[in-house]
Amino acid sequence: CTSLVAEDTTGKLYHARNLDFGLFLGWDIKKHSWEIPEYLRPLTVNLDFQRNNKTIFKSTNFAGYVGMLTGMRPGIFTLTMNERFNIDGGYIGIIEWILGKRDGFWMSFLTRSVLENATSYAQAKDQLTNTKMLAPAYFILGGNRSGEGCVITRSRKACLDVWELDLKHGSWYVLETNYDRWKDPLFLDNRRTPAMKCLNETTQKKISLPAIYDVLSTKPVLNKLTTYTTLMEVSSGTFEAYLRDCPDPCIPW
Amino acid sequence: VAQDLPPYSEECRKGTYPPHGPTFKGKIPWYTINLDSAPHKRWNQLISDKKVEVTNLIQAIKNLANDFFPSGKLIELVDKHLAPLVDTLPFPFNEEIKGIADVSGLPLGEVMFFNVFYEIFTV
Repeated sequence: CTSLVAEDTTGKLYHARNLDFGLFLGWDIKKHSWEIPEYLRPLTVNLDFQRNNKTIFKSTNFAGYVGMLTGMRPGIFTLTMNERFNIDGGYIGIIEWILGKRDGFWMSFLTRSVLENATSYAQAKDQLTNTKMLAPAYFILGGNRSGEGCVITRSRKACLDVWELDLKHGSWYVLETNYDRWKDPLFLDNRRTPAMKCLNETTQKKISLPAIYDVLSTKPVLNKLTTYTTLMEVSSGTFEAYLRDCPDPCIPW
Repeated sequence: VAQDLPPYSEECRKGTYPPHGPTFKGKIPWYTINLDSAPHKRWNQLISDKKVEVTNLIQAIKNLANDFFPSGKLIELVDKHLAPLVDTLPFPFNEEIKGIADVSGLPLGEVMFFNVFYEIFTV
């Protein structure tokens, strides 16, 4: 996955993501594609969660999956989640759960709960930072005020890092793929450098949802695992999502 | 524009929005989920519409699992032992998953498996 939060020169915040999933889960030789993304695309839906006929939050999701990976509480915050691979992974959390140790949150239930119940950027950040979980994850959170954007790196039990927008020092965007920011990405899977290169070329002055869609359409940020792209602008409530494909020639991840 | 082997080689794309061309596979439909309705029934409309697609995905995952464990033991484990775990999930997720299994006609353990796939996959 690739997720980013960017702020333009007027203080408007944009949040977008490519959802990539299904690595090593079956390669279709005839179609030159991974099997799981092919099955996930027809399942992809945009959801408008309402209470009293009013929108509480919006999400891009898969039918049958009750947790959330991508969502926006209009006017308040935006949230995406990227997978974090770790040897202390979710399977340990599941074993603990089966054995009766149930003090952690399932990852996608936590994001759903935050989208449903948090009423401010600060509250969402606090819950995503401090809640014990069953699996490690990266949470990418955007707010509705200048400087409100961060990447939260989580292990199962602790928050390892919160990387925030820092406009005074020129950091007008934060971008996360599937690697800790203080480490180099795997050389065979470096989506971070091309995405940053394209954002830097775009510049803060010209950043917009169409410009971000361009970044997320550039290979290898777009790759054979990319199922959908979601674009969000919290202040106007803009929420757009598109199914993606990456015909050959295209990198498999 | 070709993608060479890493390191990265493609030029930054321009003018791809509004989405079009071979990398755009289509628009995504909208559904409303009413949080005032019972958790068991919230997903009924969506699952009714996507029953075939959900079944296809879960069958694909089962096929992959059977490739790794040809004895079928893994799926047997999922069907038998994951279903009771649904009751240990927090409300309303437990009820929602049961509702999805009822409407789709899929075994509860397999719907549970799909919903906790992230936790399993992070290794």
